[in-house]
Amino acid sequence: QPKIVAIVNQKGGVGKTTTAINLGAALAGAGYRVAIVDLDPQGNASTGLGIDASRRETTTYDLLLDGMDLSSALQSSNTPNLSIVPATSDLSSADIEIYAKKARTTLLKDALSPARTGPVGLDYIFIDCPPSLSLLTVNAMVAAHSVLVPLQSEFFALEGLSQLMLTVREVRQTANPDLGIEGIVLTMFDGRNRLAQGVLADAKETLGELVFDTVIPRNVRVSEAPSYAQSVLEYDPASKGSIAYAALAKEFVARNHL
Amino acid sequence: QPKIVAIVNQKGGVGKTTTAINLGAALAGAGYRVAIVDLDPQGNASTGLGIDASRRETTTYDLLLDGMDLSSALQSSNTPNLSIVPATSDLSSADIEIYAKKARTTLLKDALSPARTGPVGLDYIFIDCPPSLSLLTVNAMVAAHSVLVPLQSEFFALEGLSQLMLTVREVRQTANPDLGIEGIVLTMFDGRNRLAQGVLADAKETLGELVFDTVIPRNVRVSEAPSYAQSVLEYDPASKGSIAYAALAKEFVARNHL
Ligand SMILES: Nc1ncnc2c1ncn2[C@@H]1O[C@H](COP(=O)(O)OP(=O)(O)OP(=O)(O)O)[C@@H](O)[C@H]1O
Ligand SMILES: Nc1ncnc2c1ncn2[C@@H]1O[C@H](COP(=O)(O)OP(=O)(O)OP(=O)(O)O)[C@@H](O)[C@H]1O
Ligand SMILES: [Mg+2]
Ligand SMILES: [Mg+2]
Repeated sequence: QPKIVAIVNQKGGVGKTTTAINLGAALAGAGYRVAIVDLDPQGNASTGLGIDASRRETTTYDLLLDGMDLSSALQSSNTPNLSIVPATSDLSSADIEIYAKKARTTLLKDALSPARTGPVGLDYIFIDCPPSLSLLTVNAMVAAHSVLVPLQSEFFALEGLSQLMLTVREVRQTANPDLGIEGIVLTMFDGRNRLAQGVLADAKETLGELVFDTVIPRNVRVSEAPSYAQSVLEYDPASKGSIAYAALAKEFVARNHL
Repeated sequence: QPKIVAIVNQKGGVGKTTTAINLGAALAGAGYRVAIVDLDPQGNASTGLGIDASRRETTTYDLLLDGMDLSSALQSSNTPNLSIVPATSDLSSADIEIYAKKARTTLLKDALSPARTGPVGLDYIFIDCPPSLSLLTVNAMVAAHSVLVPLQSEFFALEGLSQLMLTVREVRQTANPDLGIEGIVLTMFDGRNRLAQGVLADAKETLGELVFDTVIPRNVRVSEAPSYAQSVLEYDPASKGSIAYAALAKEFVARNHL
């Protein structure tokens, strides 16, 4: 059965979608079969992987609320070995609809459970979460085996981390006792910037081993790639961004096979 | 009565909080009396203006759900003429609590109405919104006279703009016929970057006059300032960020006094 990782951080714009796409693509390039579940009504991961608005007939909304099974909802992306369940803005009304259901925190867990999906031939499922600690994100944490936290090297981003860790602990105590922390990855890191150095030092001090050794640098090629519906690894394989995400994939695999 | 402006964009990390603080501070420096309502459970605007966790007894949550009046909830910040109603993570449960109320979309409008506030001695109220189109953001749009949209000069940020404009139109048709568009301001702009030039050109083409002439450049001093609980105008008045936000304030005032 695939390992399910929720990519979460309620702080906006920290690199959740970018990490889902590029870590996913780097693992796919190394031969792992990866699926992304786009759980954000903005649908950025779907766009970044080339799923036009016209190809979003079946979406994550259907997975959650219409009982659709994973294999029918999955679509192939431009990247071999990397598939995605796309999202549309329909998901933004999902929060209220989910709230009305009895199984409000386990809808995604059920949809991704082996009993519902059957054998899917996947190694990893990444869930790209919206920037909030709403029911959608809680569903992701209940469904996941672990959370991966992109941390932007900025002051406001560090502030939100303790709230996020509290929520992880709450989910662990109430709904998903096995929820682990895959790790924290520093994103958009600019080594020349005192603040960034401070955030890295702070994160290592408070979270120690949980912080990935690999740091993702700020690199304009990373932000250009989605406009060509490519991962940065395809768009510019020699870029600092590609090299960093490939290194992150190696470290991610090493941590999973300990 | 003060003019109420909601600073909105469901895309995360585009500069909503940074614009609320620094446009607010620039207007305050020019002698206008400005209040910020922090409507984001992350409470970044509150932190950026120096309101410690220990001083958040009365918050936006109380304004919305406990009938507290604006003058009791407002606190002074480190910046003269700039006050704030702080936020805590209590707000994240507000969405569900607001949903259960009959007046679910007008709670903030009522709280900021002249009948409830009485004379408050303010020229502008800025509402710093969370990165979502949830009930909190809808409340802000219903309470506001206009919306100000920070637009990051990036591919994913442009994608969300049409959805945001749809929501503004919906709110105008259902709950707030007078909701105007104050304007769209490009943020974190790097003139050397082809993508940024493209986003600016795209925005001007589709939104024309609505796009502020002033463009806010990416400037590390802007992101350092909140860690000192200062606006960038106080932290480094000669920085490119300060100069840009002062120019934005001038343009904002000129548009309001036409
Ligand atoms: N390493 C990087 N270097 C340069 N730009 C980056 C990098 N990582 C992400 N970006 C850009 O920063 C912006 C924010 O990243 P992204 O959209 O992935 O964050 P997010 O956390 O998914 O945002 P949201 O909270 O809205 O879901 C995007 O425009 C993206 O292209
Ligand atoms: N002009 C700028 N130059 C450099 N950094 C900036 C600039 N504007 C904002 N930032 C930084 O970018 C990050 C995102 O900005 P900010 O937090 O204001 O966005 P937001 O839209 O309020 O985010 P959220 O969606 O989480 O509420 C912050 O760390 C901020 O300091
Ligand atoms: Mg995202
Ligand atoms: Mg903010």
